[in-house]
Amino acid sequence: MYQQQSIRSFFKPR
Amino acid sequence: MFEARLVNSSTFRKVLDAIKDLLNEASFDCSENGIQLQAMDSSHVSLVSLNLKSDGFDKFRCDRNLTMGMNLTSLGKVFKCSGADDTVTMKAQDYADTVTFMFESKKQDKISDYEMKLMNLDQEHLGIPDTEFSCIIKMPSIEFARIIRDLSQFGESIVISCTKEGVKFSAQGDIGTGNVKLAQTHNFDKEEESVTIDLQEPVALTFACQYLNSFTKATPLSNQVKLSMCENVPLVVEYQIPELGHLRFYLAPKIEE
Repeated sequence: MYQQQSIRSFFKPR
Repeated sequence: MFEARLVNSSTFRKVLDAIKDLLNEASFDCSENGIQLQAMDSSHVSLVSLNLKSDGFDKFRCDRNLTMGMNLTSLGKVFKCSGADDTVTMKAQDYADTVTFMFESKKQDKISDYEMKLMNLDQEHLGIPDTEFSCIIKMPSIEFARIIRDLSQFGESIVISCTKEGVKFSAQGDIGTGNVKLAQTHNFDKEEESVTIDLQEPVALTFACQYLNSFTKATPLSNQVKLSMCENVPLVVEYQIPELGHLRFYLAPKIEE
């Protein structure tokens, strides 16, 4: 049904 | 030398209660600007961002930038020893491996101090890009907590959809479906009871109940909560901490497989 995305795919390491 | 004094120790205790579900340990970054924390939950689905401004403290001194890694369960034990009306003073020496918390009762007739070991955490800081959000919803934090709790009974996910008519929360599962619609209501006498929507374009996103429920542990911090949404961007759930700063949670959306 739904797949949980990772926060890492939106915010890159600084 | 780092020293921060907060007359309302209960505010810090509420912050701790709000993040301990998501984080086992975290680094508190101290600078002359205040105390910041940024950490992902262990599944890397959400991100906690805390900002406590130095001028919100009753006394704040930070001679040298300092990162204090703490086990939040241990920190919770320390704050469990505090009274609701106590003042707290946090102190650490430069390059120290411990931090001290001193609690003073209102009448100054009881003073206790607890020293806690610090941890070396391998922390990763993420860059959060500036986003032009499609909609920003402000609503009573208690109402938000109630809706998330109610709808969590129906499924593992909640769809939050926002149009100019209002905001709708929906969940579906084995027993059926649940929908809660809120219209904009402006209560000029009681601003904290208002529901306001700042809409650029309609948006609908799906989020895991488990995380939304964890975020609502921050409800005691603030009368209102701010939800910022944009297509295919993490949800931002923000609680203002009066006079001290804010606690933000970022949650990655779910996508249809």
